Amino acid sequence: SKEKILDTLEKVNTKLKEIFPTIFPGGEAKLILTDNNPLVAGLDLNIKIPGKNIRHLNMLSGGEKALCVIAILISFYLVKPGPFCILDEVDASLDEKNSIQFIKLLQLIKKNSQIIIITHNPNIMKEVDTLLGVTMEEKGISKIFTIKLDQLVKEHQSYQNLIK
Amino acid sequence: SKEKILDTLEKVNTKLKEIFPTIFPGGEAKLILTDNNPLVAGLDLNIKIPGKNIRHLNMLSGGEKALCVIAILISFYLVKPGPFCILDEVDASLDEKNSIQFIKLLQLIKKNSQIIIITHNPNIMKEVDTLLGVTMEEKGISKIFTIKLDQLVKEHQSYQNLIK
Amino acid sequence: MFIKRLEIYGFKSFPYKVNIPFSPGITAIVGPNGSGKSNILDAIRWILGEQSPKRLRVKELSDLIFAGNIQKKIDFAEVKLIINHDPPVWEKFKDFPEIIITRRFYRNGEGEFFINQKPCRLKDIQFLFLDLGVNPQSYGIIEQGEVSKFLEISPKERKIFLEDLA
Amino acid sequence: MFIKRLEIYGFKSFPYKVNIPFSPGITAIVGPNGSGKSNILDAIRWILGEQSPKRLRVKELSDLIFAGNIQKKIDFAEVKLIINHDPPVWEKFKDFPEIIITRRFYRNGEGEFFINQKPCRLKDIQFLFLDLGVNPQSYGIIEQGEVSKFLEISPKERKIFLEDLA
Ligand SMILES: Nc1ncnc2c1ncn2[C@@H]1O[C@H](COP(=O)(O)OP(=O)(O)OP(=O)(O)O)[C@@H](O)[C@H]1O
Ligand SMILES: Nc1ncnc2c1ncn2[C@@H]1O[C@H](COP(=O)(O)OP(=O)(O)OP(=O)(O)O)[C@@H](O)[C@H]1O
Ligand SMILES: [Mg+2]
Ligand SMILES: [Mg+2]
Repeated sequence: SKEKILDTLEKVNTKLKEIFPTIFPGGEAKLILTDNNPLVAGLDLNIKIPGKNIRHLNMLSGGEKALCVIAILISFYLVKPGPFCILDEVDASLDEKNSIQFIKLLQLIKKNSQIIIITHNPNIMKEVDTLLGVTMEEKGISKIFTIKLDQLVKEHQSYQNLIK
Repeated sequence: SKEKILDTLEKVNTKLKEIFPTIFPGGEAKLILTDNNPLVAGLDLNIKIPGKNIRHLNMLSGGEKALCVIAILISFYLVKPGPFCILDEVDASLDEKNSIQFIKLLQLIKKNSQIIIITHNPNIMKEVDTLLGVTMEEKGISKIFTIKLDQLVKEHQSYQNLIK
Repeated sequence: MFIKRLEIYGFKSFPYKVNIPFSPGITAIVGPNGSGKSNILDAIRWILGEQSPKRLRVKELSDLIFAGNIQKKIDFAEVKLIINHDPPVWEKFKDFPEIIITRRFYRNGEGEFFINQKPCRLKDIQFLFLDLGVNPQSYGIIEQGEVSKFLEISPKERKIFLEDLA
Repeated sequence: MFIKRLEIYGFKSFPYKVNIPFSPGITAIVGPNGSGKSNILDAIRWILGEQSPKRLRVKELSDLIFAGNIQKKIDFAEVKLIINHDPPVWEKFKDFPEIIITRRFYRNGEGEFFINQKPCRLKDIQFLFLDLGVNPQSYGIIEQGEVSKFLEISPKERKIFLEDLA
């Protein structure tokens, strides 16, 4: 119904106002309907990042696009926590600082939603509750094992700094 | 001309036979023409990875696809070294072991071709000849500076293990 | 409500039954390239009702069944989703502290669906999750390489996510 | 032959002239998200003759000119590619140990091209690199997010890369 969509949109934008500046300091993002009638309208995203003149979303860098989507996703989950959230290497294009910020945002929604994340990023691995390893020791056959952080560090050189 | 295409294809496949197994142990890859007449044919890729039954390329994982393309690229450059090769975050989906293998393959072609690579991966940064930093200290304005590895390590916690 | 564990047998690169435990908080799945991580997400989307071969990264649905080389013949693919249902969310299943959803697919193309061991239709599973705004394409499930999709689709398509939320 | 340096002025996020030195071996470009790394690759592809706004990630070519907020008015975008040409590769320029290729674009839509300060046409620059099998779309230039493109395009399109090589 019309009122429901408008009400939900308002709530999401309130959260987005809070979340977006934690990723883009001084930035603003707003979801807007492309038509007065919410039933036929589309949904657009308006962004402001200080010093940047974003005329259309394609001007954003690879990492900036991923960060915008993450900010919207978190805002949606803060408005209505779905039972679970499953993310497959959404952090692949993020730099170190933004991947640390990303896992902090996930902590905001983990109270009400289960999160499953697939990643190669050590900065993310060290902040999660459970680590699941997948291997193909036998060629072509996947096996699962639960791993402790210190075991992971032993196996990979670039995880040395995982030890807190 | 026909002979030229066939001859080049043969050379590339010889190199691919050598390169592909360094990424997929025991694997084989071959580029084949889809028609007897090289002038109208397309180019297909046949791969074998032990224990895996690859019926079509879409079954490959995100990282496996990137690794196949890298193997083909290196084979091309070994057959005919172009003046330069510019790669923008092609390592984003690679795990630690494969990103180290990737930079080793780049070393194979750097004698005859200049390589410029954009990356967030510390395993790659520590093996290159020159590091160029790009920053936006002033909002919206890109500046360039050359960096030394030890300076980079100071700024980023996950680069601690860069020090050889 | 959360996923307690997932059991996979004969689906993609899992010829032997595996049991995958999840935490109610944040679980990270890690491992080398090509080891089978995204196949686990495919298994979850499949049990939530995904029917498109392209979105499951196969040519035909029969490619979902393990196709590698082992002695044993694998005749079907099966995925079980074990959900914690305490406190209850679905009125219909309020007496079940745990709910097991099963999907099976045979080489001859037939599929079977079960909720708590009772045969049902795919629609029943899809309706169950629809109440919660969960479906294989919902905004909370992002496939590998698709993170920027939300920005690249049309405004009309984007609005569907807002409607899911409302 | 290799790229000694690149000079960028007024192009995308570079309002002030910057000089970017490259090594003849391997140069890594690093920096935070959105800092301007891919813009450098866009500058190189633009000077090699790229004409498609979509492939330069803009709506219209005028978006290539710096559009941020600074006092100074930026009227044009200019990129210079300084190439080491010792030993010589191009017969025509065998007496030049260094070759400077310049491309400029004004807000009114006009473009200017120079090779060693002499005006030329875009075609002249494109032909120069064609001899070497280099063009904005060659197999040796892979844009962000496009690494799997070679596997996903049609066999006919893939063959073009083999022809470039032959
Ligand atoms: N029906 C099948 N039978 C056997 N193996 C299969 C089947 N379908 C897919 N596979 C294999 O699964 C592998 C891909 O797994 P997946 O995409 O889950 O990897 P991943 O762990 O996500 O890797 P990455 O980190 O590179 O994304 C492929 O190598 C493919 O051969
Ligand atoms: N004409 C222009 N004027 C000013 N800024 C521009 C212009 N065109 C693009 N930009 C800015 O450049 C930035 C993107 O830069 P770029 O894509 O090079 O980032 P990047 O360093 O590659 O980041 P990532 O690591 O996320 O890929 C955007 O924030 C965009 O606003
Ligand atoms: Mg994957
Ligand atoms: Mg980039």
